[in-house]
Amino acid sequence: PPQTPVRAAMNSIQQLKVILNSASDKPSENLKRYFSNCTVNPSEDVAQRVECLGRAFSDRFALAVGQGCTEIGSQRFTLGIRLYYRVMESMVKSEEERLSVQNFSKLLNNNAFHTSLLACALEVVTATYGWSPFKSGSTSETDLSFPWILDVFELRAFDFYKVIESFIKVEPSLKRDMIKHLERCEHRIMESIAWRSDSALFELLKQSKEQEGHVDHAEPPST
Amino acid sequence: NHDYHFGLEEGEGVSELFDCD
Repeated sequence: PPQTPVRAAMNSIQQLKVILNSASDKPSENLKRYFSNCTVNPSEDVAQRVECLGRAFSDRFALAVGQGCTEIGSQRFTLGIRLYYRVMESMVKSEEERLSVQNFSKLLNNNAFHTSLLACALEVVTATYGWSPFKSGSTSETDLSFPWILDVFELRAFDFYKVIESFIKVEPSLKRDMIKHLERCEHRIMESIAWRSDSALFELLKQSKEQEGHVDHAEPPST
Repeated sequence: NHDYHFGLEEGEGVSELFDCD
């Protein structure tokens, strides 16, 4: 049958489900080994964070889509968790090969890293389900589109930005359209979101300048 | 088989990116 936009969207959802149905929503044995190699084992923090962010995601999903859709939100979060653990394992493996070290205590105990990685996984899931061939304005699904997830997880845009390239690099199942979508997220962060007036980036730039000994005032964002 | 521009260079990965703040 001819490939229609609706069929393409359905195929993308089906492909994502097939890949993630065989994945676990718990850390694999390999990932557990990376955790136990850390100076400080992050296992408990990882599990607690997942639980906490899961509640935030489900609450906000139900608020955006409808209280009757709590179960759907929970199912999508589970898909996101599977992708999160899958990508985390590949990412740490890739870092192990690149850096020839086994102890990733600093990275695996970094809250911003985990939250960004999970946000990126959920962005892939949400965008896969949210694709509409009809640009008919705001629907309940498009309300969940980027940068919605940053708000839900109270995540700094430039932290989210940091994981995108590595995420694309280590996840072979991402289709061209999804890579394009993540690239558009990158561009939006770089061109506007990271430079909004409430962005912590201005404070970080100021601190960086002060450390260098040049106390300049960061320029405020232009209108 | 995509046009994504990989910009990270050698010595730049998630380990370094999340180490800087």
